[in-house]
Amino acid sequence: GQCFDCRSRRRSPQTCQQANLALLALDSPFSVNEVEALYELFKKLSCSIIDDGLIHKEELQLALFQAPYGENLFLDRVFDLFDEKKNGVIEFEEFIHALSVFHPYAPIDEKIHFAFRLYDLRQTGFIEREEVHQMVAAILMESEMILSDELLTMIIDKTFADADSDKDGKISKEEWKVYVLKHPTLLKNMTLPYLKDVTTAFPSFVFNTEVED
Amino acid sequence: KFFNAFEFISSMSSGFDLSSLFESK
Repeated sequence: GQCFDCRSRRRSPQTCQQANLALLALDSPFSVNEVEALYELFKKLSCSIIDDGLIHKEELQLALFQAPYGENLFLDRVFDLFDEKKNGVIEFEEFIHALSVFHPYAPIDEKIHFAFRLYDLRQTGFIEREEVHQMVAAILMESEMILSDELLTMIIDKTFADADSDKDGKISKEEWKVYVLKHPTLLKNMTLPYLKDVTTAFPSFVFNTEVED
Repeated sequence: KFFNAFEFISSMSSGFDLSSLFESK
């Protein structure tokens, strides 16, 4: 539907949508054309299973794993972080907000914070040993790899010896920051180079745009 | 190879790799 501002200014729905996209671009590292190109991606994802203009968890799962079914700890966390309003669906605005963090030019602090929230499964404000254990165990199961409990404990011990500097058995936000700055490869997944040339990846936005960057 | 739990998680979990959103276009 049209927003109040556009109704009161008697703008057409098309112009209204352009105004909303322009507003979203203002508050993100994306240009208006890039937001429009991402809207093409959003439209495609949000109608893949339920055609309602919102991304449901199954649709995100389908896009990431080529199959909409099955429990996945990581997908649950990613979806939860995208879904700011916690209403079980991802709206376009939420999609842009979350993808902004993955932009190559997004501030590193935002990437560090987002990654922390991904790993803080129970949202306690700390990354705890059990959470790390749970994530490693989930990957082992997912990839059908076998690792002895002894080796798994050793890996987690070593990781905590390095990351948990006050030795209280959990990693705080501050400890996490120091740790990832020492191991920047851990933030590799937090940057999507595709976002730098999203207009080339989704050229169909050109048919809908009224704006030239 | 993986002596760091987070390195293992970030490089092995497909759910944390959003690049496939763009590859599936």
